Amino acid sequence: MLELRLVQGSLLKKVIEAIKDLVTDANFDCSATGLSLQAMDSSHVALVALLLRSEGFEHYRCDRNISMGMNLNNMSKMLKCAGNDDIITIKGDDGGDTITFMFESPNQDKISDFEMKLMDIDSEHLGIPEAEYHAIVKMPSSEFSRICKDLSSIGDTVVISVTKEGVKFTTRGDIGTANIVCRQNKTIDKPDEATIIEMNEPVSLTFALRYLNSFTKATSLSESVTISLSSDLPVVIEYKIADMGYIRFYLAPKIED
Amino acid sequence: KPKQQILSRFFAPK
Repeated sequence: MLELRLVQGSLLKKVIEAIKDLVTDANFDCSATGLSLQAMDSSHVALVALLLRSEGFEHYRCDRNISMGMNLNNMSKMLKCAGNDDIITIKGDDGGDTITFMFESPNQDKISDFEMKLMDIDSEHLGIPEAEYHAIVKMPSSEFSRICKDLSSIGDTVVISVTKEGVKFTTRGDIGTANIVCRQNKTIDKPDEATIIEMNEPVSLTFALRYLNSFTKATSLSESVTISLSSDLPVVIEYKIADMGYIRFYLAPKIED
Repeated sequence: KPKQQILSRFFAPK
């Protein structure tokens, strides 16, 4: 028996919108810890890891660990039927082949339930070891999104370099080149608008902008984004989900042939 | 042109 009641239902709507273009089908793993997901894109270049901790739900019942395979496009269709202010409850039975999404309007005058078919998904879980990163950049998520969008109109790849000077995003295309440097900026009142650069060593890595732009679909989940970089490791782009957990995207770097 | 690497080069299956 599974019953998860999420008062801020819009969070689930946003999470699915953030990952559905990257991943088609995924197993949602439910345990006492929370609801989690790990899935790779079809080319195995990018990975999304999601955690919604049990404490973040108003009611959380998960009698045994279960893995529920869902088509994210179908899930998105159903969750789009929930209002942004709705409370969403996810219900399932052990061994069942469907899951039910129940939507309650804030004043309880409309209650809907949508039953979705589950699917068997063979998914490979990767072990992601804890790593010491050479540099960790925290910046406003909207700023990161803007940079990725702007640069992708000029080039296909971006070089992200962190030095004492700041974090530099560089691209090159047929029409020319672009460099955007963001310096550390802690002096403003609002911490969400700060850019904070922790650097142990300078690092410079190349990534496909197509994937980074896809990750920025999570921008509305968090005011800030954390970019963790180490040479010869996938970059981690993390959006914290207030009081609940995170959505992390891992992207393998490109290397010179 | 730089070559795209895949994740299994960095992370092993669990």
